[in-house]
Amino acid sequence: TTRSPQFLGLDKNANLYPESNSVSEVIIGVLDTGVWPESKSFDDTGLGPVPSSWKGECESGTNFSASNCNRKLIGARFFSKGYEATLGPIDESKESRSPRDDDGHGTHTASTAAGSVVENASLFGYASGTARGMAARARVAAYKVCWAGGCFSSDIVAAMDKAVEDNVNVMSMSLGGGVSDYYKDSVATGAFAAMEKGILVSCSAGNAGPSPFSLSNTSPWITTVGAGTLDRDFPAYVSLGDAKNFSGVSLYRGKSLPGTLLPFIYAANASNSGNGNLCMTGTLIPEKVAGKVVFCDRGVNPRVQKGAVVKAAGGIGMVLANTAANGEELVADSHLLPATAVGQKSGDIIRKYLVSDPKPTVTILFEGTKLGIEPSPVVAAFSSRGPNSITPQLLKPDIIAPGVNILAGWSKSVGPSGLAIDDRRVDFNIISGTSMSCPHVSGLAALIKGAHPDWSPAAIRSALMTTAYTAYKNGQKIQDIATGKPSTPFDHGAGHVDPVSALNPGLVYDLTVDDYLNFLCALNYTPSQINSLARKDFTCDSKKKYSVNDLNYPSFAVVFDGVLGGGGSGSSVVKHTRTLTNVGSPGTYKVSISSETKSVKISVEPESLSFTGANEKKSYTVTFTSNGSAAPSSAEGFGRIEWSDGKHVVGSPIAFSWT
Amino acid sequence: VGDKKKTYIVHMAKYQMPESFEHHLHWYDSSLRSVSDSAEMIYAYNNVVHGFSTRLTTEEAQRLEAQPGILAVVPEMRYELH
Repeated sequence: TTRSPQFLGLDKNANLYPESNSVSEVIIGVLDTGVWPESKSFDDTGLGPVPSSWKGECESGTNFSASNCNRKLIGARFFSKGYEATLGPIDESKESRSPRDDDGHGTHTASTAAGSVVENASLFGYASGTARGMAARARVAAYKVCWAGGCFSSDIVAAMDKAVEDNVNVMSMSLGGGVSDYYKDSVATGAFAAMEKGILVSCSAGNAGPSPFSLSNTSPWITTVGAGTLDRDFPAYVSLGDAKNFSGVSLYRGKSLPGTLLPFIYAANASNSGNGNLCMTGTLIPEKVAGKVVFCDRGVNPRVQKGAVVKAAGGIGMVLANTAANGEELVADSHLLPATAVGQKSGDIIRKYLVSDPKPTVTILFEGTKLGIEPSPVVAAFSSRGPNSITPQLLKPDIIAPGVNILAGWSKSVGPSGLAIDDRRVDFNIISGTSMSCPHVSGLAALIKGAHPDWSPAAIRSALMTTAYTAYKNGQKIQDIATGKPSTPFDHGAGHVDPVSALNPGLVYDLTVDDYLNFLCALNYTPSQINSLARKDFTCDSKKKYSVNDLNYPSFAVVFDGVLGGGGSGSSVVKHTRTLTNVGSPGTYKVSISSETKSVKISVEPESLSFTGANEKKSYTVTFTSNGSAAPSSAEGFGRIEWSDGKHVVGSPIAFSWT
Repeated sequence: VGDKKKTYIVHMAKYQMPESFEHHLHWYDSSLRSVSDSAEMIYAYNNVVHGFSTRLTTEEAQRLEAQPGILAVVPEMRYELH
C-alpha cells in the first residue's frame, strides 16, 4: 500500500522494527481468492532462504506452477472440492483451477499484509508512491478458498487445516459469513485450532455498518478488524449550471469531459423502470441519456456498474449520489466514464436542482490525489458495528485500521473496476472494505511476532489493542463518518491501531487455551459443542463457577440486566476480573478511569499494580455499579480504563449496555 | 427437498474411536457408510477439525448425527469477501 505506512508511522520508526531478520521468519497465510504471483509486490529480492519451519507447497494448476513461488511467495494452494461438489466443475475458461487470482481481492490483501517494496506504484497516477506491505519482509502463503460462486466452508476449513500444518504464523482472512454460534462457524472453529498452535488469526469485521449488531467473526480467539480512513482523498468536484459546486471523489482517468457545462439528467427521469434512479442494467432510455451526464442514486447494484450502464446507454458522465444508507461516506471508484461520487447532502441538493431547472447542466473537475485530509482517521460508514450479537459481554470489533481507498497489488486477469467489460489492466488497484483493514493488522501482527517471537496470539492482539488511539492529536475523539459524531467502542473497538506503540505495550492481557475453554463453559456450551471446537475430551467442572466477564480480554463489554430506565429489578452490579502480564521493565502502574456514563460507578481494586520482573502477572477486579435511580435513557454508554507507569499507557475501552 | 444432498462438515470425537479401527480415516469412512452407500468424503480434516466433509440428504445427516462418536454435523455455510 501507499500512504498507510506513513499514516501508521512505520516510515519514521523503521529502525524500531527488526525488519531484516526476525520478521522474514514470519509467514502470513492469506485465505482469499488466490494470488497474482507476477505482481512486483511478490518480488523476493533481498530475502534469504525460506524459513526452515515452512512445510507448505506451491501447488500447480491452471496457469500456475511451482515456479511461480519464490522466497517471498513461499506457498500457494487452492481448495475447490467443496465448491465443485455444490456447483459442479470449475469452468477453467473463466477461472483458474489453481492458486492464480482471477479476481484481484486476494492479491490486494496479500500485498497489503506483506508485499515487498515497490517504487512508483499508482493506479492511473492516483495514490502514487512507494508501495509496501505492513510486514514487507514477511513471507506470504496464499490459500485460494474463494471462487466466482463464493467461498464455501468445507474449502475454508480445508485451507485452515493445511495452513496450520504448513506452519504459518498469522492467518489473514478477509471474509465472513452469517451470524452463528462459534461451534457452527467454520472460521471460528478453524481459528480455535490455529490459536492453539500459536497462530494469530486476523479477520475482517464485515461491511454491514453502520447498523448495530452487524459484526462477523466475533469469537474471542479471532482478532476482529474494522475500517477507518487514511488522510488521503481523490477529489472530483461537481459544478452545476447554477454556479453551485460540490465535493466528490473519483478514480476516473481517461478522456476528460469538455470544459463547458454539459446537459444533465436524473436517471429516474430517463427510465421507464420503477427503480430507474439506481441506473441498473437495461433501465436507462438511450434517447434520453445520449450525450448527457446522468445522476444516479447509490444502492442495489455495484457503483462501477452504474457507470457502465450509463456509458452503454450513451451517457458521457455520471454523478453518483449517496442515500441515507451511506450518508456522507465517499468511496472512490475507477469508473469507465467520467464520474464522481457525492455524499447524501450534496446529492439531495443536486437532485432538487435537476427537477427544478428546465435545462440543468453540469461538469466534473478531477483533482487527482490530495494528502493531509483531516480529520483522519474516521470510522468508515460501512464498517460493521457492535454490540456482539453472539456474546454481548465480549466487545467487538477489536480495533480499526486503514480500509478506505487502499492501493495495493491487483490481478492482471481483471480490470480495476472488476467489471467483465473493463479491459484495462493495472498493477495496483484502489479498493475499500474491512477486507483491506484486516491484512493491515495481519501484517502489523507479523511485525510484532518478529519482534517478540514468544508472544502468544492473545498477547500480540493485546499489544495492538491497548496501545490503539481513540482521539486525534487535538484531543477530539475519532469521528464516525456515518454520523459525523464521535465514534464509540462499538464502532472502533479499542481504537485505531498504532503499531509503533504496540511494539512496546508495557503490559499485556494474555490468554491460554484453557481460558478460552473456560469461556465456552461460561457460555453453557454442551460437551459436544465444546469438543467440536477443542477436538479433545474436555468437561466443564460442575463445581466451578465460570463467568464470561472473567475472560482476560483487553476490553470490557458490561451488560446490565433489566435496569434500563431505572425500572428493572435485575443485577445492577457487574464484576470483571483481569490479569496483566509485564512485558516491559519493572514498574508501578496506576489506574485511571473515565466514563461518559454518570449512571455507572466504576471502581478498580487494587488501584496500583507493581511489577518487579518480566512476565510477572498481577490481577485486578473492576466493579461496575449501575445506579438504577439515575439509569440512562439510552441503552448504551462508554468509558475507559487505563493503567500507566508514566511511560506506557495500557488502555481498555468499556461499553455498557442495558438489556 | 428432503432427498436433495447438501454439504455437511462432520465433527468426530476422535478420542472415542473404537479400538477395532486402526486408522481414524477408516472409522470416518465406516461412520459415513453406515448412513449412505454413495456418499464420498470431500475432505478429511486432521488439524482444525477432527472429521470430514461430505454430501448427504437431510435424513442421512440426521442419522449420522445420532451415531456414536459424532459430535456435530454442521451444514456448509457460504462466506463472502469483505
